[in-house]
Amino acid sequence: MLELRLVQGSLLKKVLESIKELVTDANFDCSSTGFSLQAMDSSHVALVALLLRSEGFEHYRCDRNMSMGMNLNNMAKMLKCAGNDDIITIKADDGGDTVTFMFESPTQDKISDFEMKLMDIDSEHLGIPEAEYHAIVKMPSSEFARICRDLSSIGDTVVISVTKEGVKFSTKGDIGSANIVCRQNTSVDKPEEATVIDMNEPVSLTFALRYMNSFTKATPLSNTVSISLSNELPVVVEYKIAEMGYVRFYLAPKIEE
Amino acid sequence: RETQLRLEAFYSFN
Repeated sequence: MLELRLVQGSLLKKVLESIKELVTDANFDCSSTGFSLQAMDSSHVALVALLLRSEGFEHYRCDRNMSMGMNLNNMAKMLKCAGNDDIITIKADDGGDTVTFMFESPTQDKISDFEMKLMDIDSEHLGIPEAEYHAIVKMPSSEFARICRDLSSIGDTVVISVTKEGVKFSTKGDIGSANIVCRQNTSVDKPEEATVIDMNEPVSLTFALRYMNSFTKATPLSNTVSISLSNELPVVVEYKIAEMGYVRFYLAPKIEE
Repeated sequence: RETQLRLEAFYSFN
């Protein structure tokens, strides 16, 4: 038996909107730790890792570890039927082939339940060891989204370079080229507006902008984004979900032949 | 030319 009650139901709606473009079908894993997911896109270039910790739910019952295969587009369709202020409860029976999403309006005068068929998904979990990154950039998530969107009108790839001077996003295309440099800026009024660069070594990596733009669908989840870079590793783009966990996107770099 | 690497080049399956 599984019963997870999330008072801030809009979080789950936003999570689905942020990952459904990248991944079609995925297993949601439920354990005493929380509600989680790890899934790669079909080309195995990008991976999403989601964690919603059990403590973040108002009620969290998970009698045994469960893995529930869901089509994310169908799940998003159902969650779209929940109001932004609704409380969402996820329910499933052990060994069952459906999951139920229950939506309660804040005043309890409307209660809906939507039952969705589960699917069997062969998922391959990648082991991702904890890594020391050469540079970690924390910046406003809206600024990062704007940069990715702007650069994708010029080119297909972005070179992200971190030096003492700041973080540089560069692209090149048929019509020309573009460079956007963000300097460390910690003297702003609000901490969420700061750009903070924590660099141990300079780093420069090339990535497909198509994926970066897809990751920025998570912007509504967090005011800030952190971008962790190492010269020999995929980039990690992380959106923290307030008091609950995170959505992390991993993206393998492009290399010069 | 640029080549897109896959995640398996960095991580292995559990």
